[in-house]
Amino acid sequence: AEGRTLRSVAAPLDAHRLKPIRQKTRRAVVSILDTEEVCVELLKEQVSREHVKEVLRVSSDGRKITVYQPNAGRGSVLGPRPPPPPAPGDLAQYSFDGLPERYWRKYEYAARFIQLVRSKTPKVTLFTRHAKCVLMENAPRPDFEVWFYDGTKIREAEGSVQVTEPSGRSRVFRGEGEAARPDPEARVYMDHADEGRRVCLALESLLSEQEKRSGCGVPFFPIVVGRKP
Amino acid sequence: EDIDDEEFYDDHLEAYFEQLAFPGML
Repeated sequence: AEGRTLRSVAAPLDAHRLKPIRQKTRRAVVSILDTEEVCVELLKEQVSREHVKEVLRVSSDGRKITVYQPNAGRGSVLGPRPPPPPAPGDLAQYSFDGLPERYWRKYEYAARFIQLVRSKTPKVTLFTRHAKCVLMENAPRPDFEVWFYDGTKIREAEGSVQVTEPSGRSRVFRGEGEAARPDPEARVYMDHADEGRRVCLALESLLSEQEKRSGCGVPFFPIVVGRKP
Repeated sequence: EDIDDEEFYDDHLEAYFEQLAFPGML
């Protein structure tokens, strides 16, 4: 439809503070580079060796996208890192809102991977008397994990709470009201987790504020507060 | 290339997440 932009199907990805990785799937390779740029290499179905036929290189804030076809469209053999960009005349550069629709799925693929990595990347780690609490990087509703020293684990993600006992027995509680009011024993663990999340969010807010104000130019996250008793 | 249904999970990604959760453990 006319006037649709990428923004109507995806938000700009944010790869800040994510550790480098190169992850291969069937028809593409997605990389977080040590520059925090994100690369998607589209693979050509080849019998012998896999070839990279197109590369999307996205800036760490997700707002600039460079597209190129290695070797003038002939492709290049899949290597340990993305093929280098060609001369400026042989590549196309787009803003997030100006990205042609034929690249949207590739961008969404990268954005989905980044969101998955953010949901597993610790931002604030707090050691309390009973547990290690970890607030993840996937704002605005970050996942939260609590590893109790007795072996119990709580994972909060997308509105549901999963309680795993040391035996491995796992239960999921969703929403509010009775459904989320587990038995008294689970409730004790969940109350401690609630307090841990409250403190982690307060620490994140405080440090984000200081990070903005300071001219250090280095990230204040991830941060670890305290240590296991 | 219909890559929007690609699954990312494999042992390689699991090891990367393990390293994030318990840095210095490997």
